[in-house]
Amino acid sequence: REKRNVLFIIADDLRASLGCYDDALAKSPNIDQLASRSQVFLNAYAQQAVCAPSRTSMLTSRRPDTTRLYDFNSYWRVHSGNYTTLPQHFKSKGYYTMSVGKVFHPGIASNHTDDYPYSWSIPAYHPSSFRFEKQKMCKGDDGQLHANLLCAVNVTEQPGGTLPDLESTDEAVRLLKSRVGDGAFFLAVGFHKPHIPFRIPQEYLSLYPLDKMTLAPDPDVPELLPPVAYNPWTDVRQREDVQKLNVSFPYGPIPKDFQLRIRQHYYAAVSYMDAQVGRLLSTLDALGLTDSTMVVFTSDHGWSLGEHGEWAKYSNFDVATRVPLIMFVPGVTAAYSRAGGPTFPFIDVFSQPEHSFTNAKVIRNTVELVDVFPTVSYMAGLPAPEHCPDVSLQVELCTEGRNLVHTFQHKERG
Amino acid sequence: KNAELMAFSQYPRPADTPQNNSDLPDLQDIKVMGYSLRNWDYRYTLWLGFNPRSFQVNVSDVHGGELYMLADDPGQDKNIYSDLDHSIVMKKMDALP
Repeated sequence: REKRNVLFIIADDLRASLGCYDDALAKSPNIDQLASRSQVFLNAYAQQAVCAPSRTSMLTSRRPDTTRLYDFNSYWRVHSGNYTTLPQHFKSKGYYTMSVGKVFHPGIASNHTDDYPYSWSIPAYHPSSFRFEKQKMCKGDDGQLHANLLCAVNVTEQPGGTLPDLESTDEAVRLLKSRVGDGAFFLAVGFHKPHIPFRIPQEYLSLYPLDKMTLAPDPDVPELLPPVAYNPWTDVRQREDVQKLNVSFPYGPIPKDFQLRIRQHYYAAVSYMDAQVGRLLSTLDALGLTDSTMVVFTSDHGWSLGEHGEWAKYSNFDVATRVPLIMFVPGVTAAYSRAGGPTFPFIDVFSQPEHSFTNAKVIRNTVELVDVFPTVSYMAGLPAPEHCPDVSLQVELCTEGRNLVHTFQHKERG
Repeated sequence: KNAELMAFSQYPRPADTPQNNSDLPDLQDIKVMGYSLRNWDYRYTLWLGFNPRSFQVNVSDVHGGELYMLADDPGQDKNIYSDLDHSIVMKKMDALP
């Protein structure tokens, strides 16, 4: 089988609020366009709804009980086992592997190096403007800067006149250009949005007028929910604008007008991130890489937008664990591009807000993020790892997921 | 569809009731682990005692349970765990890897 390049895109805290997942409100034309040439897994789930455990699980294809990482405070190679990662597998097969933005969870969880040099051919890139992310960057009604949850900004007024995901996209485009005609590559791009705070270009709010926003259909804490299952979304509470609401701990609720604004900002953050995906995909076209590059788009977990009275991940609810999972395999999920014709032209959501697509193929059966490693490996032309034995702490390369290759070859039954 | 295909997730908690570190407890503070299995038809979750030093779960130490039948309750708002014949489910779970 021929080797394909891989462009692996991972969003942060993105639930399946996308047009291609039948969310009627979401404006995500570039991801929808990708889905129109891809296989779309409608029921894909993360193994734990928080960043570091989920990313480590997906990238090693081991469940949290095998990585033994349930928080942010240990590095799996020294804490549980020296497990091979997805990019490391590609690197070991001669690929040039690169990381831009948040792919591994930074810090101790990836040895303060994003698992370089095991996983990557060059040190991981992080956007310099991310250091401002949790600082007072949001102009309030009083004209002062605050560390708010809702943080739509004029980008030209931000430090450096940029934002982290804009910088990451610039760097990813630069890396793609550098790899043209230079051997197989695996480029992972981790976007920071729609993670809180919603520090996003302010123009994206106009896509979601407040009078068109609705509350979650089930905004109350379910009566028979065991207290242990509930999470009190403390990170949201810590933002200055939420503190001013004097929301009671642990059950809230947040005032309805503010709930609408949180939902507005989340969706706007999705559209902003979608535009960055569009820039990446149109670059593949421009560089003539589309026919030789597999594209994977997913997220580390979802986020509750007020369902069950929650505003966070940190739970086992489907809104927190279900993720988008889209795989474009040129020549398999879509025909090779016509000579000179673009496959993924950039779609400006402001000038074409009603653009719609039909998914190329959908898989309704349940899949998991631990399935990504074997599936991407196989579909890119590499051997997929064998299934792990019951105890695999000493096994460097194996998977606790399933190779979903058959889903590309056969229709679902039923 | 293949109704037997399952997805598993889990989430740790430091206590039975919400407190400041319930969202993201450090390993040494984890006392309970919620294990979920889900398919087309339902999500079933057991919140079980967990030892963070041995990484062992105590299946007889049940701190809570959830069961949502997705055809009638796609938003997972009506927990019918207490209506369930648990011996049937435990027999099924024993057969899982």
